[in-house]
Amino acid sequence: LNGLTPQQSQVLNLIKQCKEEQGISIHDIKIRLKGMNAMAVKQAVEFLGNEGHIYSTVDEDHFRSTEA
Amino acid sequence: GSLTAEQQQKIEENRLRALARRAERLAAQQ
Repeated sequence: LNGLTPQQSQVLNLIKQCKEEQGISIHDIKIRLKGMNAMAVKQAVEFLGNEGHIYSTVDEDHFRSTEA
Repeated sequence: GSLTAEQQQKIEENRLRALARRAERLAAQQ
């Protein structure tokens, strides 16, 4: 629908929901998406970053959405 | 906010870069 796989959409939606100034960490994404393995989370984050859907904040491990 | 002004500035720069990238990707899809 939006050019994203279901997994990429799940990760993006989670990042969008985060209201913290520093965003959400990869660690917290993995905890929240228990059904998704670590590699899939990492790949989804990488893809979303390349597409400009998300950006890193205080370090390379925390992310926010450009569409939040 | 517990972030420093420097951190906030870095985050804003990253946000603007990401927005530019998003616009590029959307244009490429046309």
